[in-house]
Amino acid sequence: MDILQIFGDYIHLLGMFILLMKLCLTRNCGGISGKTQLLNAIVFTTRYMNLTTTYASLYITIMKIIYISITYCTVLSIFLFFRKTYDRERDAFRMELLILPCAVLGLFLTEYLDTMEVFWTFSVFLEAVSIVPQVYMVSKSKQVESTVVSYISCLGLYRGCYLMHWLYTYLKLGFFRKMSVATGIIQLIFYCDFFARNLPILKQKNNGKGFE
Amino acid sequence: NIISKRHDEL
Repeated sequence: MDILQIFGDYIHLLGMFILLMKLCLTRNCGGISGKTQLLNAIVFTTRYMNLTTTYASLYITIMKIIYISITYCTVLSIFLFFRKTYDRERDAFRMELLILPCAVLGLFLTEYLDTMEVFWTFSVFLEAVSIVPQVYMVSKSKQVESTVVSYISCLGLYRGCYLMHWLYTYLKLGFFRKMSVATGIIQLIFYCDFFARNLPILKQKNNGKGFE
Repeated sequence: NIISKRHDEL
């Protein structure tokens, strides 16, 4: 484990925490895509199914439990506690368009035909595209919450750290997982695309206009 | 091996 990975994990955690805090403090989930959070919940559930069977370290086990808990709390906040403020109309991206292709890719591109491995591969692909409903929602409403900007910035940093971590591992140990690196790059491109697309809105915000 | 290495990641 290197510092890049740990920094990435904490930044990821920070992003999820900012989102959950925003939901709990404002009791409002306007502008936040419930579908992206639901996809994240699926990602963590499928990836960490080996939580009880495979033990790596105390750090990993605790972080997995925290990740799953925060994501489930976020999903519950959006779909149960504060569902009255959930913008169903604008969160219109069809999740099955992401889940089904990822399931097919997971099944066919898995390196080892083993249940946990297929689930892992599926989760890696789904994680790469899980931000799509959020990006779609922002582009549909033409408004972007500052929380969403912070959240996506954290996720982008997290992915960047992990990519550097994989590069470091490759240089040091001489191997890398193609699947992780390829999907990691795709994921990072989605985040960059979000910022590139919303640059005009973000600039406006900096000038103090149209802050949502 | 690579699989066990992957368990060290989140």
